[in-house]
Amino acid sequence: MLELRLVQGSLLKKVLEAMKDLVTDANFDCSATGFSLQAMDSSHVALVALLLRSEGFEHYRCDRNITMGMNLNNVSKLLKCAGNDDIITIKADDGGDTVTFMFENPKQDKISDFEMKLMDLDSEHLGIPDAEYHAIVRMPSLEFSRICKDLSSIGDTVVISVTKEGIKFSTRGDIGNANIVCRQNTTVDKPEEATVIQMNEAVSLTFALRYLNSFTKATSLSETVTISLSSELPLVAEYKIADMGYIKFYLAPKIED
Amino acid sequence: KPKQQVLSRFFAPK
Repeated sequence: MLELRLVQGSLLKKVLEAMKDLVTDANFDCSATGFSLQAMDSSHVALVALLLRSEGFEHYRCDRNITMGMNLNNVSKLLKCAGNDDIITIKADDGGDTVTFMFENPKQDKISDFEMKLMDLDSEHLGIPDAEYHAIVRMPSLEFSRICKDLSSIGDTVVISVTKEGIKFSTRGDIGNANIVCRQNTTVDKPEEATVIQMNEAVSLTFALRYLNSFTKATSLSETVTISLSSELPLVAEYKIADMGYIKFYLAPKIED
Repeated sequence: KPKQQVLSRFFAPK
């Protein structure tokens, strides 16, 4: 038996919005640790890893590990029926083939439940080893989103370089080229407005902008994003979900043959 | 032109 009660239901709504354009179908894994997911996009270029820790739920009951295959677009449709202030409860029976989403409004005078059929999906989990990254940059998530959007009006790919000077985003296209440099800046009013650059080694990698733009759908989940880069490794963009966990996106680079 | 890599080049299936 599985029963997860999330008081801040809007978090789950935002999580689905952040993933549904990247991934069509995915297995949600539920264990004593929490509610998690690892899934790749159809071209196996990008991967999303989600963790909502059990402690973040008001009530968390998971008698045995359960894997639930769902179409993320359908889950998103159901969650759109929940109000932003609603409490969301996810329920499933062991070995059952359905999941129920229950929404309670704050006044507790409207309770809705939606039952959805589960899917049998092949699990394609990748082992992601802990790595020492050459550079780790934390910056406001809105700034990162703005940069990806602006550059994609000029080019399709972006070169992200980290040096002592800062993090540089460069693109080129038919109309010309563009460079945006963000320098380390810790003299800000609020810590989440800072740009913090941790660099062990200079690094420069090329990525497809359309995937980065898709990752920025997670912007509303966190005021900051942490971008980790190493030559010969996929980029990681991590959005922390306050008190609960994270959503991490991995993106394979473009490399000269 | 740089070629788009896939994740399996970097991470092995579990």
